[in-house]
Amino acid sequence: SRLEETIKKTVSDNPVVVYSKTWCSYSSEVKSLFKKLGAEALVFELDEMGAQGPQLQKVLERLTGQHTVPNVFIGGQHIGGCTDTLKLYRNGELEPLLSKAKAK
Amino acid sequence: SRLEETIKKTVSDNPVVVYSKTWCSYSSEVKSLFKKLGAEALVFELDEMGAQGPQLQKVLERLTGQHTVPNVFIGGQHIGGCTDTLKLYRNGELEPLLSKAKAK
Ligand SMILES: N[C@@H](CCC(=O)N[C@@H](CS)C(=O)NCC(=O)O)C(=O)O
Ligand SMILES: N[C@@H](CCC(=O)N[C@@H](CS)C(=O)NCC(=O)O)C(=O)O
Ligand code: FES
Repeated sequence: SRLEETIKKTVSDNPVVVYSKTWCSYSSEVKSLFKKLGAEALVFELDEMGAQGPQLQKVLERLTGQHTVPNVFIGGQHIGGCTDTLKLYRNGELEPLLSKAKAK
Repeated sequence: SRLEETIKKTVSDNPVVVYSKTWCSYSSEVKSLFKKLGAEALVFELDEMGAQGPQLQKVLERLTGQHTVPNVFIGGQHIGGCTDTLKLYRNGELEPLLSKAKAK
């Protein structure tokens, strides 16, 4: 579908992409982590996109199996949610991923 | 107001009260913490209460200064949100509060 193609292009063209909701603390945690690490994230606030928000969330589920926010991509690769991202960070695996993504 | 009186009575009559939203991970964290500690929490899922949800959230803000969820009370005392509750837990202050509340 067109929305699927849009998402695929967005995540391959941008090193860090976060599908988020403005009221959600898990989404905030992920956004501030990237900020703290100096990684520039392209953020889509699904609750501020009118009808397109729920549509995007549904297509993201089809693409990634994940229906929740935050939904995080680095270097075109689906990372997961807040817990997954924090886990990678604590294991020292997040920053190498970020460097590799920005370097491309 | 009537809603204010209802909340005051609810939190004084019940040892642990959590105003929550079903989709919210911060709310889930707080609910599972109480479960893990064997504390029975009375939970109100504001997103499942129709028009009363937003009304309750507004009155809670008036009463506690907090407009977010989760909104936690123990022994009739306003505790705060997820972060506040976890902080008390890590400081060893939560369980004494819970014991005191159940004992009354
Ligand atoms: N373990 C996941 C939890 C994700 C989750 O449950 N997200 C909630 C918000 S915190 C959600 O998307 N709920 C459904 C919705 O908002 O549409 C993570 O760490 O990201
Ligand atoms: N630091 C607070 C954050 C609370 C917060 O921002 N809650 C969000 C959901 S995670 C909220 O209530 N957003 C507005 C809403 O859902 O009405 C806590 O630990 O509870
Ligand atoms: S909505 Fe509360 S943590 Fe996501």
